[in-house]
Amino acid sequence: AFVPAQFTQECRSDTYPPPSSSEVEWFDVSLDEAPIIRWRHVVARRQSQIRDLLLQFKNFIRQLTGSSVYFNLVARSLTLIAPTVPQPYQDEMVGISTVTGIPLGEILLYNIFYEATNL
Amino acid sequence: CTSVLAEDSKGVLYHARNLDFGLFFGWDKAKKTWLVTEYLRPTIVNIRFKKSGQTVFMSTHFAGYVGILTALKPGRFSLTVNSRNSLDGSSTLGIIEWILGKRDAVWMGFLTRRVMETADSYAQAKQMLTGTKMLAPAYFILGGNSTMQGCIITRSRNAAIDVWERSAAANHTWYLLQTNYDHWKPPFVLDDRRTPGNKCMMAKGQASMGFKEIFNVLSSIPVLNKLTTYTALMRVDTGEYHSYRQTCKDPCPIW
Repeated sequence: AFVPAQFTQECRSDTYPPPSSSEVEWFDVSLDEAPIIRWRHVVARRQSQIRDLLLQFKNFIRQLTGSSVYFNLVARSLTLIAPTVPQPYQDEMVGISTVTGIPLGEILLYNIFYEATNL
Repeated sequence: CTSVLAEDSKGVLYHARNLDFGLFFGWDKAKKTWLVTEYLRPTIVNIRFKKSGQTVFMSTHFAGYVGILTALKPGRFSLTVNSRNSLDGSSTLGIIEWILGKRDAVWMGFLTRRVMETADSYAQAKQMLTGTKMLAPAYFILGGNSTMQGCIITRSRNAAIDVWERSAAANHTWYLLQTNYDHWKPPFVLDDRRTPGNKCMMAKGQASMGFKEIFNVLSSIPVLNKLTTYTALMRVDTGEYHSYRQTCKDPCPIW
């Protein structure tokens, strides 16, 4: 599948407008609502996709390390540091965890993925 | 990731980006795709953050992620984040310090969210993005609402190590293009999206610049690749914001 960068295609000129099926759906999030509930309607609509994503990541770590122990250890440890996350983000993540049923440590891991992957 | 700030010949500033993610997090041999990238794509949502019924800013998220990677504050500024890896300032130490109780640095996504919620101008956003201590390095691509505004902030954990202003850009002052490498150094030879991106921007030219041609540039291989999840198009002065899920059909580079 690999095409080295030097074998680039010509600059495209026929891709716009993209198909409407690729347009991303809009949601409103009210900053006037309590942080713990303001994301509920968004994550409720995408909870199976979030769950599948985290499951895939969990499987990847299990295959890499040969065990689920490491992922579970990190997720449990993150649950312990969740109270140190600044507000309102802490409450927002608690709310997302509650709606999706995904453990708080995993939601926190998802939210610090940038730093975690950089590490 | 690839972010572009471009001004057309009438002085209208456009800000666009490809968000690429999922490298090395599992490869699907049958479908020839990155697994995490494929699982990320269905989670993408656009959010209008509102206060007292008014839109404060708009952004594109992976649902469940509360930080900001791509956003627009209508009439004020726009912001995208590209990841930066730096051996001398990776997040390892920052995360360890956080766990041990030294919490004077900020998680990237929470900083950008705070910027979008509280900064009222391009200058204020720039000041917050350059001056706040972070847990990991990053590139911040910041667009403004008037001609010649726009910069790329190269961040270490502690400070901005470079601010590349449009006004100071050498050969092509009408646009800036940022991938995942410091702009004053050559990109990694196996991951050069900068050269093809620049080639396409120059081929399109300033006169034809707009959503159509920026989207075409961001849809050209290898700027578009198997890690690309979405393309966002933004215009600060009118508050226009569009984002589209992207896929790259074979033959397509794996990054």
